[in-house]
Amino acid sequence: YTLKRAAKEEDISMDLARKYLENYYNLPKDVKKFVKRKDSGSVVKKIQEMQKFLGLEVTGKLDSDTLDVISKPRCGVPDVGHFS
Amino acid sequence: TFPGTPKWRKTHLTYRIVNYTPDLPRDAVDSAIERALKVWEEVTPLTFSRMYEGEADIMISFAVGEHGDFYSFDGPGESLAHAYPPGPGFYGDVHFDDDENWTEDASGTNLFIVAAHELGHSLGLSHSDNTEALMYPLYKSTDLVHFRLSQDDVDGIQSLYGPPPASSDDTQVPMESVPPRPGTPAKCDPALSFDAVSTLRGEVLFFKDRYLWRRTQWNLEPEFHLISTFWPSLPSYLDAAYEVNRKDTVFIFKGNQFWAVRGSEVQAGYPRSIHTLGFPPTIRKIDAALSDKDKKKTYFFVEDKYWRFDENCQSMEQGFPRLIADDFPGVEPKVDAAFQAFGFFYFFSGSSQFEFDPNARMVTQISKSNSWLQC
Repeated sequence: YTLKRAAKEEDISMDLARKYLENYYNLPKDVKKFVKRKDSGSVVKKIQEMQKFLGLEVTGKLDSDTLDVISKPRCGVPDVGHFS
Repeated sequence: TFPGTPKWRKTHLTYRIVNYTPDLPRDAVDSAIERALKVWEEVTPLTFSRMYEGEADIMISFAVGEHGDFYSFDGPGESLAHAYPPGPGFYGDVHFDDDENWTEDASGTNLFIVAAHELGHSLGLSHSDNTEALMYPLYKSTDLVHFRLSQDDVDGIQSLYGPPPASSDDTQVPMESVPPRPGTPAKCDPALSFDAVSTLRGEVLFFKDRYLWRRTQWNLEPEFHLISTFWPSLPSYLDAAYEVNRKDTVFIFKGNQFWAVRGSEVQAGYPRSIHTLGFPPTIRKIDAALSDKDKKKTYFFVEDKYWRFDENCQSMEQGFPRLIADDFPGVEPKVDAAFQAFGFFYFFSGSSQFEFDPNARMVTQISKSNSWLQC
């Protein structure tokens, strides 16, 4: 049960981060690829870009500080690029 | 700014509040939007007028979920609002997520703060990575009473539209009736006056409106900053300031209140009422203050009189107030600002500065107020 819950929490975090990067950092919308590629270069790069912009420690990982910040209320305008 | 640096090609813009949130009375929404526009109006040549029907440059609306622009809102929390950069049609428009709990204070999502941020987008500012900036993307409940744009916001918007036209109104008026005086003061304006002057750890700070010039001994060219850059919670349009060296503290006055700052930290327990210093209740503000570091006395100037405060006893001295003209002959009776340096008292009155020798009890030099600013 504990393992399953931990796995579920990780999925929620991944989903939150995926949506955040898609909405505000122009990450291409592709759920399955994101989950598979969560350690791949392009996703790590996007996470780093987000962390740098928001003044977080740049780890490239979805650490607790990063997850905390991306769950905070914010403006819906993308941080990089522009409305498509 | 946004890619391509979109900006309005005119300085007078129209806005329309298309609908209202049920969370707030209509006049509270109107007021929040007006205040938010004023934030940008004060630092640019832009002006705004309201339309009640038809297409305005900035159309402001509240909506939930999908609302016709392919950028759906997402229920309570997360995305609070969005706005489009300058341009025709939907460009320039502001949308607020009505699933938020909009409030006038910080108990929910403060409409004024979010509106000021979104209107920054409407005028052409993108997000800032400066965490102090209004244009930083994350919502934070700011001290609403002392809300100020950061230097980053001001630099950003002025890179698009320039500063506001200079103001010629330098009249000191009580706190309650201070009108918004737009304009970035020019240090070499021959009519320049100061709100307050104080030393700070060997430097001299010249306060004017929302700004200060910082003159250091190692750099003759003064630095120019927003007061909020150093002390975000302090008001602007100050009345007086002075430093007590042995406490490493600068006391800053506005209206009937004063603050104590040490370096960039505003000290706990402030603001306090000026009446705790021993002023009679009839005194509602002071014009200038000067700390005589040698004698450990502080002089407070109010209209044509002055009081003297004993820093050792921490009390106002007996026999005051006295007339400025009696004890500082040659100095204009209405003092805007004052400070002590090199054994002299420097008094500022309008665009004039009086160098006063306290030992000889005479004015030794009269010059322009901005003579300290390399003009």
